[in-house]
Amino acid sequence: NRYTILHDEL
Amino acid sequence: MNVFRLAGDLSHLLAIIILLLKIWKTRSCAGISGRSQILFALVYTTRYLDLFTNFISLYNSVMKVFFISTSCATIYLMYVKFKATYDHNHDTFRIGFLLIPVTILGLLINHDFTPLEVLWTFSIYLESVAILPQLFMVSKTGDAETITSHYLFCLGLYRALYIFNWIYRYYFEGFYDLIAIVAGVVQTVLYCDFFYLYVTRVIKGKALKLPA
Repeated sequence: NRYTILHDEL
Repeated sequence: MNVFRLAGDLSHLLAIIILLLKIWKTRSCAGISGRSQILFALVYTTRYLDLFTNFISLYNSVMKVFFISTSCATIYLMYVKFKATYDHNHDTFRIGFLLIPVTILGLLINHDFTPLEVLWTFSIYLESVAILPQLFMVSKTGDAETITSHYLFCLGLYRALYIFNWIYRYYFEGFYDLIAIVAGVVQTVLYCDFFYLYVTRVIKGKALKLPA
């Protein structure tokens, strides 16, 4: 369970 | 990072620079919707909170800081420095009609029900419709300055280029993010009418006047 999902886009 | 993503980011960057230059050089924010600019500032501040939690790359951080700071600067120029030139009589779109549904949608349809993730989702949905007060203002006045139409074109083009980036990433990386894709398509579709006018009029050197 990730706390946040990594968003690499802007 | 692929060529579509980079071109999209540069188009986004260019849009903001054009807008700030227009306001600064003409000492006027006439024809610009303050309501859209407030929505954009809200989009960037809610989306880029991960600046404080995750480091992705120097490029990523610099761009995020740029988008947050320039959107705040635009609001300062419109509502403080060049307040007298702000055309509020024509900027009458009710932003509650956008903010309320987008908030509900962000709470219901997201990747993960955590504060940062809900705020990210909210910002993606909000960005897709944040231009509506500006487009409403252009349709109300019936025209836009050429420089404003360049700004709108670059801003619309940026998400259209992101769609190509998502197609590329789906094929070559197997990556896709449905929330971003659906919102990005909605965002781009909203610009279609404007794109048509831009290509048929502004590129041919005419002013952007709406057909009566």
